Amino acid sequence: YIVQPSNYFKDKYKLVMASTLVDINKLSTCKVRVLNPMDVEVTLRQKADVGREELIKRIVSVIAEEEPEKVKQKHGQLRNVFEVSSTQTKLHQFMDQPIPDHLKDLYEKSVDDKSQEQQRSVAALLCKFGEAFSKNEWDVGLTNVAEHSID
Amino acid sequence: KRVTVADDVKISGLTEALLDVYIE
Repeated sequence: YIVQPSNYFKDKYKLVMASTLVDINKLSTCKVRVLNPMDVEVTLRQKADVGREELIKRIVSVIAEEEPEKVKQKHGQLRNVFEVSSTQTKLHQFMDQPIPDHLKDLYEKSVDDKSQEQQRSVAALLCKFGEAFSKNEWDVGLTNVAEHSID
Repeated sequence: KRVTVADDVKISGLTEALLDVYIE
């Protein structure tokens, strides 16, 4: 059979499912590849209706019979396709550095009701991206405050 | 036939997963 996402699945979950060729005589369950392209965790409940199958009578060719051995041992585990650790490591380099003068006001406004650790993170973030903000009215920087009327 | 999730599963953001499903 070929398993494909149902319209209900496409509408309800912000997930992408790959159409997968399965042999239901091999195992009681089949594995289909799902990608979560969004930044939020998605929970799928047991028995959730996620797809439909279609009987394939004749297979012309199969590109790969199964997952590579390494991946096979990690069934059910999730693989990151987006690495964030390098950014986080770099941010640590800016921890406990003095906040640039032109961002002190922004920092004070940003850290209300935040924990000590969060305040340190905000300070490090502002230090890291300090050059992105205008230092004074003559410095356009990478961002600029502009006023315009709304029709 | 319906294709249903075999067990509760959480899929983190920006990841891909192999999902166990039943074909009922």
